[in-house]
Amino acid sequence: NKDLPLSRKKSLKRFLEKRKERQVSVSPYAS
Amino acid sequence: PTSSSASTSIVNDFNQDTLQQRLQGLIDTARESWTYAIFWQSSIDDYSGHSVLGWGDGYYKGEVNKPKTTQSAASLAEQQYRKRVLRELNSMISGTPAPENDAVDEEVTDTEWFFLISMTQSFANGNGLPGQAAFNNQPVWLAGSDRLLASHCERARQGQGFGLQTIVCIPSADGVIELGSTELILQNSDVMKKVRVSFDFNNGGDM
Repeated sequence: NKDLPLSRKKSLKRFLEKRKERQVSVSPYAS
Repeated sequence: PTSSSASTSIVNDFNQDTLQQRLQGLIDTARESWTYAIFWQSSIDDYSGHSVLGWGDGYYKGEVNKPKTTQSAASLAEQQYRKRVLRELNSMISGTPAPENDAVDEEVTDTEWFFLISMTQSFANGNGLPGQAAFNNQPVWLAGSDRLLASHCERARQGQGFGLQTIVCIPSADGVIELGSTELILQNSDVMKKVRVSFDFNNGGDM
């Protein structure tokens, strides 16, 4: 929620982005 | 674990990026195969006035040869729950509604989940693995599932339940660096030296 401290929000955002990148790189549909 | 209302913070928007680079550098350049690195930041709790270690930042690398399933493989219901939480977190961060369909979601691994729930944890001075390392100003190195399981620290047992074999907590300026791995990594002084050099903000570091 909006009360999430900024440091955790940034960590979370980075974690989710990296996770998406990892998934794309292992996907059989990735170019 | 309790949530912290601590507000005295050294991690601002600028140096969180520097911190992230150091955490990433620490495990991306390591000979050992670490799964994640976390900086537990020391601060003063607004209400109690006591020192507390809370989430500062973290870097999740994952496992090199990730098995399809682990010994503690989550049940289908648990997986659905994890995926739902991740979708909601994604929605919160992106500001767009969470999709209903989770068919395309990859499994949320045990170590990913352990890393995520770590963001909600904090430790009073002397409590838990990070709190002990800070209180005694001594590293704590637990290697081996049996040692993690036998620990009186809930975090160590929780980590073991999520497939970790090694958890290390090394005190640094203003906090504690925690490293975790699904592999057995025996104590070595190189890791501790590296942490002290990278995270000694008051002596040679530029934080």
